[in-house]
Amino acid sequence: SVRTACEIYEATRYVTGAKEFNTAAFEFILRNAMKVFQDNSFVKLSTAAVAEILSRDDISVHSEVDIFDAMLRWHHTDEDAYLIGTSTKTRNLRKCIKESVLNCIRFPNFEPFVYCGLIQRWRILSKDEEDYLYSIWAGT
Amino acid sequence: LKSRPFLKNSPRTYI
Repeated sequence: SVRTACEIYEATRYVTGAKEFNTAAFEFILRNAMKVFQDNSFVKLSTAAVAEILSRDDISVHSEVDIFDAMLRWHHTDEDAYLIGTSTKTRNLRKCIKESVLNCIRFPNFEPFVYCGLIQRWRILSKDEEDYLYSIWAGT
Repeated sequence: LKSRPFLKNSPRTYI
Protein backbone atom coordinates (compact mmCIF):
# COMPACT_ATOMS: atom_id res chain seq x y z
CA SER A 1 0.00 0.00 0.00
CA VAL A 2 0.91 3.66 -0.22
CA ARG A 3 1.46 3.88 3.52
CA THR A 4 3.71 0.85 3.57
CA ALA A 5 5.73 2.24 0.67
CA CYS A 6 6.36 5.53 2.48
CA GLU A 7 7.30 3.76 5.68
CA ILE A 8 9.65 1.33 3.94
CA TYR A 9 11.18 4.11 1.86
CA GLU A 10 11.89 6.23 4.94
CA ALA A 11 13.06 3.36 7.13
CA THR A 12 15.47 1.91 4.57
CA ARG A 13 16.99 5.15 3.27
CA TYR A 14 20.26 4.70 5.10
CA VAL A 15 20.31 0.93 5.41
CA THR A 16 22.97 -0.36 3.04
CA GLY A 17 21.60 -3.90 2.98
CA ALA A 18 18.09 -2.78 2.06
CA LYS A 19 18.87 -1.00 -1.20
CA GLU A 20 16.43 -3.14 -3.20
CA PHE A 21 13.54 -2.54 -0.80
CA ASN A 22 14.31 1.15 -0.82
CA THR A 23 14.39 1.36 -4.61
CA ALA A 24 11.18 -0.67 -4.95
CA ALA A 25 9.37 1.53 -2.44
CA PHE A 26 10.70 4.68 -4.12
CA GLU A 27 9.52 3.56 -7.56
CA PHE A 28 6.11 2.64 -6.15
CA ILE A 29 5.85 6.12 -4.62
CA LEU A 30 6.77 7.80 -7.93
CA ARG A 31 4.21 5.72 -9.86
CA ASN A 32 1.45 6.35 -7.31
CA ALA A 33 2.41 9.89 -6.40
CA MET A 34 -1.13 11.28 -6.50
CA LYS A 35 -2.30 8.71 -3.94
CA VAL A 36 0.84 9.12 -1.86
CA PHE A 37 0.28 12.89 -1.56
CA GLN A 38 -3.16 12.27 -0.03
CA ASP A 39 -1.91 9.83 2.55
CA ASN A 40 -0.92 10.75 6.10
CA SER A 41 2.33 8.85 5.73
CA PHE A 42 3.45 11.40 3.13
CA VAL A 43 3.45 14.35 5.54
CA LYS A 44 5.50 12.32 7.99
CA LEU A 45 8.37 11.87 5.53
CA SER A 46 11.68 13.58 6.28
CA THR A 47 12.80 16.69 4.43
CA ALA A 48 15.42 14.73 2.49
CA ALA A 49 12.89 12.06 1.47
CA VAL A 50 10.31 14.59 0.30
CA ALA A 51 12.92 16.57 -1.63
CA GLU A 52 14.09 13.39 -3.33
CA ILE A 53 10.55 12.44 -4.37
CA LEU A 54 9.38 15.87 -5.53
CA SER A 55 12.56 16.58 -7.48
CA ARG A 56 12.14 13.64 -9.84
CA ASP A 57 11.44 14.15 -13.53
CA ASP A 58 9.56 10.88 -13.73
CA ILE A 59 7.09 11.40 -10.89
CA SER A 60 3.52 10.60 -11.99
CA VAL A 61 1.60 13.83 -11.55
CA HIS A 62 -0.79 15.71 -13.84
CA SER A 63 0.83 19.11 -13.50
CA GLU A 64 3.26 21.17 -11.47
CA VAL A 65 0.31 22.27 -9.34
CA ASP A 66 0.14 18.75 -7.91
CA ILE A 67 3.76 19.08 -6.83
CA PHE A 68 3.06 22.50 -5.34
CA ASP A 69 0.02 21.26 -3.41
CA ALA A 70 1.98 18.30 -2.11
CA MET A 71 4.78 20.63 -1.03
CA LEU A 72 2.31 22.85 0.83
CA ARG A 73 0.59 19.91 2.49
CA TRP A 74 3.90 18.51 3.66
CA HIS A 75 5.15 21.93 4.74
CA HIS A 76 2.09 22.62 6.90
CA THR A 77 2.97 19.66 9.09
CA ASP A 78 6.70 20.41 9.11
CA GLU A 79 7.42 21.05 12.78
CA ASP A 80 10.72 22.85 12.21
CA ALA A 81 9.07 25.26 9.80
CA TYR A 82 6.23 25.77 12.23
CA LEU A 83 8.71 26.72 14.94
CA ILE A 84 10.55 29.15 12.67
CA GLY A 85 7.23 30.62 11.58
CA THR A 86 5.99 31.22 15.08
CA SER A 87 9.29 32.40 16.55
CA THR A 88 9.73 35.12 13.94
CA LYS A 89 6.00 35.85 13.95
CA THR A 90 6.08 35.82 10.22
CA ARG A 91 3.77 34.26 7.72
CA ASN A 92 6.39 34.53 5.06
CA LEU A 93 6.19 31.15 3.41
CA ARG A 94 9.45 31.66 1.56
CA LYS A 95 11.39 31.93 4.83
CA CYS A 96 9.70 28.88 6.30
CA ILE A 97 9.80 26.41 3.44
CA LYS A 98 12.94 24.32 3.48
CA GLU A 99 15.14 25.35 0.58
CA SER A 100 15.68 21.81 -0.62
CA VAL A 101 11.92 21.35 -0.87
CA LEU A 102 11.25 24.74 -2.47
CA ASN A 103 13.88 23.90 -5.08
CA CYS A 104 11.70 20.99 -6.22
CA ILE A 105 9.02 23.35 -7.50
CA ARG A 106 9.57 24.18 -11.15
CA PHE A 107 7.96 27.56 -11.46
CA PRO A 108 8.52 27.94 -15.23
CA ASN A 109 6.46 24.77 -15.72
CA PHE A 110 3.29 26.44 -14.44
CA GLU A 111 0.96 27.89 -17.01
CA PRO A 112 1.16 31.69 -16.51
CA PHE A 113 -2.57 31.92 -15.74
CA VAL A 114 -2.27 29.10 -13.21
CA TYR A 115 0.64 30.85 -11.55
CA CYS A 116 -1.27 34.14 -11.33
CA GLY A 117 -4.48 32.44 -10.20
CA LEU A 118 -3.22 29.93 -7.67
CA ILE A 119 0.44 30.26 -6.86
CA GLN A 120 1.23 33.95 -6.75
CA ARG A 121 -0.95 34.62 -3.71
CA TRP A 122 1.44 32.58 -1.57
CA ARG A 123 4.03 35.29 -2.20
CA ILE A 124 6.92 32.93 -2.49
CA LEU A 125 8.82 34.63 -5.29
CA SER A 126 10.35 38.08 -5.12
CA LYS A 127 9.51 40.75 -7.68
CA ASP A 128 12.77 40.11 -9.52
CA GLU A 129 12.14 36.39 -9.61
CA GLU A 130 8.63 36.94 -10.95
CA ASP A 131 9.94 39.27 -13.63
CA TYR A 132 12.43 36.60 -14.61
CA LEU A 133 9.64 34.03 -14.72
CA TYR A 134 7.54 36.26 -16.98
CA SER A 135 10.50 36.69 -19.30
CA ILE A 136 10.83 32.91 -19.57
CA TRP A 137 7.13 32.59 -20.42
CA ALA A 138 7.42 35.38 -22.94
CA GLY A 139 10.18 33.38 -24.57
CA THR A 140 12.87 36.00 -24.23
CA LEU B 1 18.54 34.60 -10.53
CA LYS B 2 19.50 31.91 -12.99
CA SER B 3 21.33 30.04 -10.27
CA ARG B 4 18.05 29.43 -8.43
CA PRO B 5 16.98 25.93 -9.33
CA PHE B 6 13.26 26.59 -8.96
CA LEU B 7 13.45 29.08 -11.84
CA LYS B 8 15.00 26.59 -14.20
CA ASN B 9 12.85 25.42 -17.01
CA SER B 10 13.30 21.76 -16.32
CA PRO B 11 11.62 18.85 -17.99
CA ARG B 12 8.98 16.93 -16.14
CA THR B 13 6.71 14.42 -17.81
CA TYR B 14 3.15 15.01 -16.74
CA ILE B 15 0.61 12.23 -17.11
